Amino acid sequence: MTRTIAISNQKGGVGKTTSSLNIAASLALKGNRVLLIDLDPQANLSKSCGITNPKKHVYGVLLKEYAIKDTVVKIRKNLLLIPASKNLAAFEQNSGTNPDAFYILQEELTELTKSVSIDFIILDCPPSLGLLSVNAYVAASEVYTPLESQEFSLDGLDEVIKTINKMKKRLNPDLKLSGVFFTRHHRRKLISQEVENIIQNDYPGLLLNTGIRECVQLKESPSARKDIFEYAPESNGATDYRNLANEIFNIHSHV
Amino acid sequence: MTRTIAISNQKGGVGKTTSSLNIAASLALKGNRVLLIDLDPQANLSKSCGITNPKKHVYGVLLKEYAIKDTVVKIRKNLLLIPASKNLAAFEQNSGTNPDAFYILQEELTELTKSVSIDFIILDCPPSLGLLSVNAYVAASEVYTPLESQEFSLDGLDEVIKTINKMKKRLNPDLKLSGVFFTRHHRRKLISQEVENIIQNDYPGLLLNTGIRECVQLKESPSARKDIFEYAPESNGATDYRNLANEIFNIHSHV
Ligand SMILES: Nc1ncnc2c1ncn2[C@@H]1O[C@H](COP(=O)(O)OP(=O)(O)OP(=O)(O)O)[C@@H](O)[C@H]1O
Ligand SMILES: Nc1ncnc2c1ncn2[C@@H]1O[C@H](COP(=O)(O)OP(=O)(O)OP(=O)(O)O)[C@@H](O)[C@H]1O
Ligand SMILES: [Mg+2]
Ligand SMILES: [Mg+2]
Repeated sequence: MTRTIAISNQKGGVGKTTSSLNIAASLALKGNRVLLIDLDPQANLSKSCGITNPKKHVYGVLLKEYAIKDTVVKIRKNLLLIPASKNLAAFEQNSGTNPDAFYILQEELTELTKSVSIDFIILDCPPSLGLLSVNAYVAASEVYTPLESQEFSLDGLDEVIKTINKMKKRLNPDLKLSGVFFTRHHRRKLISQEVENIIQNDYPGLLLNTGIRECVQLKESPSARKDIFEYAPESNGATDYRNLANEIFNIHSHV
Repeated sequence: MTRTIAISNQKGGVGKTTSSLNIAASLALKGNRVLLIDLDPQANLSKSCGITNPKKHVYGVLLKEYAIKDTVVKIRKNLLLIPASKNLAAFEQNSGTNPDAFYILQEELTELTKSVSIDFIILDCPPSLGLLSVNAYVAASEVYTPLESQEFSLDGLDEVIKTINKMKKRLNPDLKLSGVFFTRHHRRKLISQEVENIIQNDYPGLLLNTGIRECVQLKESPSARKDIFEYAPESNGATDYRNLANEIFNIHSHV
């Protein structure tokens, strides 16, 4: 039974890519077969895995130019990647009055998982609400939203919730915002605690227990083309993402 | 002679708003008359100044519903703000095939500075390349781009340079990328030094001397509706933004 997870927040630079890679890497290290999909034309996830200018990529899949199977790259044991490329931006700009266009990713993934055994699909989403995000929200059953522990990130959360409710109503009744988690967190700081209180008040049960602390090795590891567990296994970043991956693994309320 | 400065980077969450507010506040503290303009529908700058749901705002100005003078709010001594509102997003979505629409902000500001003495106009730009950014690039003569000291921010810089060259060629020959500066910087870290070397190699003279270090008080101060100099005058954030404002003040090569 494949769990399809979207890591999504329309705000930029909040840790979607860092979280996608390291949650996936942690799940893979625990023996799960994980497929990462880079849905961002910026292709940061792909570059973090050492894939630049791929011949075959997720854009070609969305245009139905070739089979999704042809795009899958093995990153390491148990960890596969479907990379993005710059031209993916063209798909995003498509104004999408054709509702078939919302379902392409879901259909391709359903097809793929018939022949390839996959435990987790992790979708790294772009910071926008266009056709790529809609495809992610249609394909996914669970959404996890990274948030900065700062006051204005709550407005961003409201926007995510609104979007997910719309998607749920119109396109994918199985979609659920399964959790939100802090990134670049300073746990003992007053601002973090205030934001934490507000979320726990307004959305009981939504905030995951694990917060990802500010950790410079998380910023460095993409340059080494490594996830945090290879790059700095003793760092706070490794500890936090291991705990976060465990927490997500153990969430069964997504059914 | 008013210097009109755009703080711009199409990447999200890199410190545009934090920099706009604190550069402006520092210049104001030194006795300059500064006008801040919030050009982001997210309106984080306006909220940081305690302005939510303004009756008159920059969207109304761009629609020519009322005079720009009617929107100006005094934040503190020497510091004025033209706030944004959520409906500003409607202006952004305008596909802008009407070239007059690119010049509205410039014309309104030219009009304003005839009757109001202003030394610096600071434009806080949104993380996108739409009609709002174009208006900023047409109105401004100097662009400063905050960058994360991480490898992938260099791709973002290339994109900024491409965009500015296009604007310069087609719409505003006076536009110049006057400098880039690191934000959330960890100075002694290897990754920061590597990125620094690459920028200094590829774009000699572009990187400003001042980098803004990671400083949690910069993240907290908006919740207090204060700039860093009021909130935490002894912090690294205050020191760094004071130095950055001085460096920008002393740049005369923008002419
Ligand atoms: N916990 C952390 N500690 C330190 N740096 C971090 C942390 N999380 C993310 N970063 C850094 O913050 C920046 C933004 O992170 P990331 O690219 O993961 O965000 P994103 O939400 O995917 O951005 P985008 O919206 O552009 O896709 C990167 O430079 C990254 O290395
Ligand atoms: N030097 C710093 N130290 C610590 N936190 C910082 C620093 N600079 C910015 N931040 C925090 O990073 C987040 C993003 O900053 P900011 O809102 O200024 O970026 P932005 O580029 O304006 O984002 P957007 O693209 O959404 O407009 C905020 O939570 C802010 O408080
Ligand atoms: Mg990303
Ligand atoms: Mg901003």
